Amino acid sequence: QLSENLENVLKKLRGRGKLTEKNVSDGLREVRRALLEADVNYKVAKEFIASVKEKAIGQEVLKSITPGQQIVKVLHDELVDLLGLERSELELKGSPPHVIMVVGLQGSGKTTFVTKLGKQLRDKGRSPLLVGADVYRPAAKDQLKTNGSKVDLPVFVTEHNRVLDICAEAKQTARKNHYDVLILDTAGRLHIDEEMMDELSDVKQQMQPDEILFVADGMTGQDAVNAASEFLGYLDFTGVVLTKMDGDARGGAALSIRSVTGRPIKYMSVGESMDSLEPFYPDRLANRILG
Amino acid sequence: FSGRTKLDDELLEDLEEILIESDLGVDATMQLLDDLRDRASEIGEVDIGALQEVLQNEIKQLLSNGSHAVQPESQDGPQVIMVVGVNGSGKTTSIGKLAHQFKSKGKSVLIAAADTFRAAAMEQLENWADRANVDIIVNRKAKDPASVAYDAAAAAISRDVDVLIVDTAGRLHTQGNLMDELQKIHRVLGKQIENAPHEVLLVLDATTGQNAIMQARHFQKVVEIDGIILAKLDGTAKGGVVVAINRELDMPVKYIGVGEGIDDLQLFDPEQFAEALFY
Ligand SMILES: Nc1nc2c(ncn2[C@@H]2O[C@H](COP(=O)(O)OP(=O)(O)OP(=O)(O)O)[C@@H](O)[C@H]2O)c(=O)[nH]1
Ligand SMILES: Nc1nc2c(ncn2[C@@H]2O[C@H](COP(=O)(O)OP(=O)(O)OP(=O)(O)O)[C@@H](O)[C@H]2O)c(=O)[nH]1
Ligand SMILES: [Mg+2]
Ligand SMILES: [Mg+2]
Repeated sequence: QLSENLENVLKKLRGRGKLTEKNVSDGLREVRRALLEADVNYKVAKEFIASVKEKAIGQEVLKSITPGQQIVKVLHDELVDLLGLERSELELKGSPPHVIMVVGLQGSGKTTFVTKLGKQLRDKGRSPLLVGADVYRPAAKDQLKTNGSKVDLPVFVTEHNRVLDICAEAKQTARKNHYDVLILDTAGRLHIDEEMMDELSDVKQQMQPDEILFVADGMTGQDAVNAASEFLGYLDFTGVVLTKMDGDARGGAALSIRSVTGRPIKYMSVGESMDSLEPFYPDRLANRILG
Repeated sequence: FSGRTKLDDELLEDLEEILIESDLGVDATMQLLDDLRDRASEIGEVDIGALQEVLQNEIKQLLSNGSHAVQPESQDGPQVIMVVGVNGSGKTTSIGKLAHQFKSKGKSVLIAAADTFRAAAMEQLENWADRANVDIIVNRKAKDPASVAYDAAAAAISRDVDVLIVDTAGRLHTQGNLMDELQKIHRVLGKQIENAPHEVLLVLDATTGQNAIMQARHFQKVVEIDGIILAKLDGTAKGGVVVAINRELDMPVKYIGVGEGIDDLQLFDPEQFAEALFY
């Protein structure tokens, strides 16, 4: 599954007995390069390689494989472990209406994801209401309304542009019409835009969401750690969604985000159509990142 | 003592970290640091400030390969600009900004809503056309973007506009049929107006990592890309991947997007960009 180059380099490592520090250092140098080329953050890659090195050195070399292949095995297992061994489900506890808040940078795929998630929840027997809380982007409300009608889901929008009121009114509507999940579509924003980040904190405080999902573009590069940690600082989000994974981006941002926030990756968006939403499989992503 | 250090491993590692974290990528970073190592051995002892300056200059040179503005006056007839890129990169917003810029320079501008696919794409562009105070060709019933491009080109000629800007749907470079569609739009424009599109601009999201190189390569294969609009540079991402793209494909950055407002489009400045990598 590894890229040709990485596979060959690692195959060349010879040795008997135990994995030496030299075996491991040589092998990991190539692996570090592969991680960086896959967009894993520099510091995250450094830390990760160090922990793999520690685990690998001194291990008895297994009979059937080369030291290089063994390093890969340790690496792969560590990666899967870090990405999240367990499948992480959506947690909607307490009494309805439940609230799921969807946040992230501009253009990451939130509005599309909100619709997909609504459809999935409806297909599982719930009664979702999509809420258009993006009052900034031109035609954002139209976009959500159109999406909603495509999958036959109700969408709540208002004439006015007061975000907190929109959320409050949506909740009233949900109670009145027995919708049991509210999915809040928020405007894309920069993590360094204090005013906009405060708006999200206010929404969180008012709506007390069961889940706050950070939607990240799967092709994000080194900057993934910055946005993720800022959003975590303001909102302590509960899960991550990676989008546009139907492309050929390696997805190293996932490792970076997971590493700095510790939050589980809950979904992978794999296309523009409303049923291209998958649960997250850590070993599939591990293979993809390693190339 | 003057507090100078030799070009040692620790110093190189610090520089490596800065460049990689700016999304320059491993190859471009290695190349630049190798050149630096050769240079430094001639210079002798150096300090990190001097090294940074050498790197900045090197990067600035790499990025100074193209004229950075799109010139409407070079055409006799409508200048046609086609805007392409992956989903959510900032195409539609950048077109609104561009239209406003040309308009405020006294040019007559027409926008074509050739994204016939995505929900509310036309409404979004209509809003921008309204804000920029320019006309827009839109067809709610159209399923084929090439037909909108066709109508827009015809309108551009009959109304004798200076600039026609064509918006296209976001698409991943890995979607063969959608890349074919882009080629078709390109062809249709060329059939209507000689040499159209005169400029094809690829919009890249500054937060994108090494995949931007793949995007540039693949889009370049289907339509000749004249330049890049690097959007969302007002965030914390540095967009260093354009250095790698330039080195490999000789594709210049023409504009940068620095916000969501209509005025938030600037001409690319290689010197400023190179300096900002080191903040
Ligand atoms: N190929 C692909 N495209 C996607 C995916 N998710 C979203 N998109 C597309 O990405 C673009 C942006 O999606 P939106 O849902 O509008 O993104 P957003 O985060 O709501 O954007 P803002 O509200 O402006 O911040 C659209 O063209 C979507 O169709 C995905 O998983 N794969
Ligand atoms: N901060 C910031 N946001 C931007 C910039 N350019 C675009 N955006 C935002 O990015 C999001 C996506 O922009 P669009 O113009 O819809 O992107 P697009 O490429 O047309 O998207 P699709 O048509 O869906 O592929 C919107 O929320 C824009 O406001 C920029 O320079 N800075
Ligand atoms: Mg949105
Ligand atoms: Mg668009």
